[in-house]
Amino acid sequence: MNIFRLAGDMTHLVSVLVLLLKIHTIKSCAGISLKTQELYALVFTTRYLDLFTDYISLYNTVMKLIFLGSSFSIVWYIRRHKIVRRSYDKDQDTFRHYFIVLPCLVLALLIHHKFTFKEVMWTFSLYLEAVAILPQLVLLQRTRNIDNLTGQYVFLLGAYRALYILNWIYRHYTEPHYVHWITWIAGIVQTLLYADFFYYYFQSWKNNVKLQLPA
Amino acid sequence: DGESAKHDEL
Repeated sequence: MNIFRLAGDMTHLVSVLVLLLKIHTIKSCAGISLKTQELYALVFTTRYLDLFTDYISLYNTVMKLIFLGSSFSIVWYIRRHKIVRRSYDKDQDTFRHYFIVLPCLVLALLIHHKFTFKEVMWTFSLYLEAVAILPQLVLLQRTRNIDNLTGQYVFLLGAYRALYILNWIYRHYTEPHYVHWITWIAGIVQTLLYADFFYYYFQSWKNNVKLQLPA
Repeated sequence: DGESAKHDEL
């Protein structure tokens, strides 16, 4: 464990807790893409298949349970909660899951480290996580209203993967056999997807104006 | 092989 990875995990943790807290307190999911949240639940499900088979550390297991629990809770709130579901904008959140899931699945079947079920699922979860934010970014551009918490949520989500890139660089230089080029490529693609959001986020923060994404 | 059998990152 290094400081970059710990900072990355904490940033990721805060991002999902900010979202869960927002939905739980104001009982609204306005501006939140259910599609993205469902994709994240799928990311964690396919990535943490080793939850009960490989014990890494207490921290690792606890964090996996938190991420699984929070992502499924958020999906449950938006789908099932009698008040929250009313604020879900299903007419605008129309990104098709299979446009994202299928290419990632095909890619994972073609490019992976080992052709085993768990390894292909793990690779699939990496590719999926890289593009899972797309429905949310599309929704933000469509609705154009980005309330603070949603802006913070997307920002923290992008920041966590950027911190992970620093962690991969650090581990590459400190651990001789640390080679995870698939992880690195997926992580860089993921962070680049946030790049334009970051640009507009900082612009709005610097000029102290409401965050607006170009149509 | 380069890929550690266990994925120790989240």
